[in-house]
Amino acid sequence: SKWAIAVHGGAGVDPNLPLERQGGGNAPPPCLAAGIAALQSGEPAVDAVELVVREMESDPFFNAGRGSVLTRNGTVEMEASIMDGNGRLCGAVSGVSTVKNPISLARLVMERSPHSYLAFQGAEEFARQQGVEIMDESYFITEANVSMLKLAKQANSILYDYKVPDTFGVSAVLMNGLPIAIYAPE
Amino acid sequence: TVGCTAVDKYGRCAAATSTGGLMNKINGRIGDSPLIGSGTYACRDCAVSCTGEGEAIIRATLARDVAALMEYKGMGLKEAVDCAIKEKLDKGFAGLIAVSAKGEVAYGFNTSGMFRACADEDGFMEVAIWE
Repeated sequence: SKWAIAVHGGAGVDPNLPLERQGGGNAPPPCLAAGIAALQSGEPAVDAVELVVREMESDPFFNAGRGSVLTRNGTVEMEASIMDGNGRLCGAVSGVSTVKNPISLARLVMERSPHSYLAFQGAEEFARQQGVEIMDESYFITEANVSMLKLAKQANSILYDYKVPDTFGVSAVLMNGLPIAIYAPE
Repeated sequence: TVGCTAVDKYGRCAAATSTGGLMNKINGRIGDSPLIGSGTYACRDCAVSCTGEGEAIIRATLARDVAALMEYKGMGLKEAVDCAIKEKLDKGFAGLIAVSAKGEVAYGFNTSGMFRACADEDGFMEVAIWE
């Protein structure tokens, strides 16, 4: 067989996103190079996808790990899942707020627990049992996301990290009654 | 939301997805990403990772649907991805990336754009946001 890899950030991007913020769309992201190198060296696909997602979780530009969006209480509740098609193994976590790389915790659920999905307090306890890297919650919270939460609260709305193309008949100016420019740039 | 799908030189597929969910979400909200079969899925045929409106992705079991279309209808990867995005999402908005065990890559979305990048052993590489 031949190796192949694909990565994504968020679906839906503000069509007016400043060019300087579109840089990731014009050059191969470092995470892709890391994934390619892993596959070229013969590493299993499951190792490659975990490696790539870990890198993206560390980039505050994306809504995962550091830079995750905030709940209405201003807290972080992250979630992640991983699946190995070789044997259809899977692991997932929800509601983690201190785990630096939720995707790696999901993999530990897959490989070192008798379960496939742990959430909230149970996931946090499992993370500590497994010795994964723990961060203060402030590590995940960015100024941009605090500002966006304020806007969302003012509008009493959930902000999606996707945008709808004009072809679906939705105004390019407003969405859910909000200026489209305030939607998450992902 | 971020995600990655890969197939290694032995034809083993894997998928991973990670997210913070929705801004201003109610505490305790579970999205599609941790729900295997909705936002993430991998089997012998393919691996899929989704992003977008989580509630719609859950209703459509979007990632599993791509695999099921290949498994039960014999569709190719690209055909299955297009069918899932265009026919299965109802009024939801989402995007996904996928790889097949044969080393193919495909993506699809019905939003204004999706940050994505892909590469394969033959030297193909694509990095894009828009359609």
